[in-house]
Amino acid sequence: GTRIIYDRKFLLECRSSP
Amino acid sequence: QKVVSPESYIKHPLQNKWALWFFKNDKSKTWQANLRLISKFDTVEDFWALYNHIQLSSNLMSGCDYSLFKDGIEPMWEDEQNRRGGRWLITLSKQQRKADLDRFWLETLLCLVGEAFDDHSDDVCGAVINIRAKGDKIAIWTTDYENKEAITHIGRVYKERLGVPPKVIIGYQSHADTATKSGSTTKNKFV
Repeated sequence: GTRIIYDRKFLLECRSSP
Repeated sequence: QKVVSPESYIKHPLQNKWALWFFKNDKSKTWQANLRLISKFDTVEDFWALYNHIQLSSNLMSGCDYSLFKDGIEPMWEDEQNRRGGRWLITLSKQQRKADLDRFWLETLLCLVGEAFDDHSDDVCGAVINIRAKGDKIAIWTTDYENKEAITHIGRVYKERLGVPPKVIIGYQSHADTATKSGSTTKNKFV
C-alpha cells in the first residue's frame, strides 16, 4: 500500500494550526 | 447552512501509532519499574498536543530518558523487534545541551512520525534520548543490524536532517555488542 509521509515543513506548520 | 472544509476538523493520520515512554532513574527500583508509558498517538495533531505538553529534554534531570517507539515495541533490547537490532548513535558534548539537544530530539521525532526514511522506515523501531551529566545521547533504533541497505539509508537521511557536518562520523552499533561490551565504547558495525 501507500505510505503516509509528512515532510518537516508540513509537520511544523501543523503545530501552530488550531 | 455553513459548509466547513474537512481540513478544519479531520486530524492527519500517521502511518504508525507511536508510544512515548519516560524513564526516571530511581536506584531503589528495578530498571523496568523506572520505565513508564506516557501516552500513545496516531495523528499529527495528537503528536503536537503531547509534545507541547511535556518538558523539553534539556529540562529533565540527569538519568532520565524519553523513548518514542512504534506501538507494540517496548523500548528495551529484549523486545523481539530489538533483539537483533541496533542504533545510530548521536553523542553530544556538554556544550551541545544548550545549542542542539532539543532541536536534535524534535528533528528525530519528526523523522519518525513523518516516515522520513521512505520504505526503510519499516526497519525503524523507535528513538531514545538519554540525559546524562557526562554527555547526552540520542539514537534511532532499527530492527535488523544486518540490513545494511536500510541502515545506511536511514543513517544518511538522519545525519542530513540533523545538519551534522559531513566530516563528523556517526556510528551504528548492534544492541548485542552494546550489551556485552567490556569497555566504555562499542564497536561500530557501520559508519
